[in-house]
Amino acid sequence: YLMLGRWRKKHLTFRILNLPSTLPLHTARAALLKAFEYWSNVAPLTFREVKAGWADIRLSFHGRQSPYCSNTFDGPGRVLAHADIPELGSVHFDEDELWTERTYQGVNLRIIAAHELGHALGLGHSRYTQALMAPVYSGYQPHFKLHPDDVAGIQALYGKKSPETGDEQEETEITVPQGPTEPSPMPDPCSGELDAIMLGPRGKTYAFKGSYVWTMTDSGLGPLFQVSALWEGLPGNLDAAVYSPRTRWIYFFKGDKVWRYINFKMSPGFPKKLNRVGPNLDAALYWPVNQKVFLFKGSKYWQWDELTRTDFSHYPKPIKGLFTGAPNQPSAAMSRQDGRVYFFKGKQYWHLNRQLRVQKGYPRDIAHNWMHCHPQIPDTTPSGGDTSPSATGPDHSVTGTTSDTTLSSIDTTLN
Amino acid sequence: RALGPAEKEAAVDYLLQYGYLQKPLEGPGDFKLEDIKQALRAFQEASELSVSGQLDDATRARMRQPRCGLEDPFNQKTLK
Repeated sequence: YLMLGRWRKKHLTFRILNLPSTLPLHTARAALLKAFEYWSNVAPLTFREVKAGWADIRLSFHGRQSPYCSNTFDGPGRVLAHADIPELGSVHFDEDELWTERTYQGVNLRIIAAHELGHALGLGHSRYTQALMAPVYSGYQPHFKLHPDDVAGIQALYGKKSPETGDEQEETEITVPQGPTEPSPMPDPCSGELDAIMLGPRGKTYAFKGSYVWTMTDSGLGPLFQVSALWEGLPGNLDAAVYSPRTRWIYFFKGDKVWRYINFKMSPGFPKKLNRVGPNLDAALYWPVNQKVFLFKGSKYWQWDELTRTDFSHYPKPIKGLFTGAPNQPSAAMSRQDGRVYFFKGKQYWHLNRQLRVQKGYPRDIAHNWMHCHPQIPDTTPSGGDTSPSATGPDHSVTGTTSDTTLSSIDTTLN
Repeated sequence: RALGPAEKEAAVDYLLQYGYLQKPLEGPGDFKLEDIKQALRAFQEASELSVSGQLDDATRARMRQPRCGLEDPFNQKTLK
């Protein structure tokens, strides 16, 4: 590998200025976001998307000539993209290429974007022809991953991803037999009760039921996957799931155990035993307003700070004391990045505003408003308008976003 | 077959564009044949091709492959 420079900071912003016409917008965006993830998975770098204003790294597509770039492109083939070294941040793609994803045709946007981001982060071209940072595009690879030379290069610039720190004294490491388990039948998203729901990394909303998980977007549902196919080592029939943008950790709860992942990789030492909160939780959510994780069971909740040793002597507290109008014993819960909270129970859900009060007109039907189910019998519950949930958050961030709200005042309110 | 001047010129342009040939700051603008051969050898070695210093079919095919627009850092010194 070759090092061309480095950023003097490790938390970088990026902005996608335009997208290619050859791919659906969400596919192109997903490819670009994934490209950042390859690097943040192996180095202590974080990337946060901004939708306006200045960003450290700016991605755009331009043709043969651009008033904003002195390096011309050459039409289809040959030069595909170029990027500036740190700390300039321009990443340009030739808009005349056939940008594709998940196909051997055309040029894979995700792989080329990862290569150019390597330049933007300070890597030059690698001598290894199989490395991502090799100068010549070697084609689409369905199981693409960084070459050891790419990893060594980025870690030479920014160090290795540091060991995770946290409130690990709270739990005791346990061993769970990893024997094969019989998956439950594939559930119908339009009926029955959810086990858990989570606003996960990159603004994706996941629903869990039995042995299966699927994503939900404004336009429809993703395919159903077995939970263990996405999160290796994780059982089905979960009690609760929550993602913390603050730490990028995903927590799954079942029985008296907790599993912790970053993206789809389990943290070392997990699963652990839940010692300080009750077993068999009902639901969990992360509230961005105070950056705390809330755990629910029966009519009570615990408020947990992941990064400090939480004093649980005043917990659990009654749900109704904080979440006005929310149901006891919820089956699932989640919050949006703007602080709105949703509780799920049975076939219904409740929407709470930032003041944690249930909005008028709730509960409503989960199947109709979240699962895109259209029953033959007309649904009499109101839906749509600006109170309808959006399955995807408005701010898609690779590493999550944090709220600017003054935490001390919120904590006072909570206590 | 004998290469035409356009093919030779395209190859020199490639070597120049991607950093295998360095335009001298002083003296005549033309490259010496030995400079071009040395640049070809560096390109072939970095591309895991047979190192001949000749503009053969494999080398020209490699030069036609889609790639990144940034320069390569490979020369005899860095490869060594």
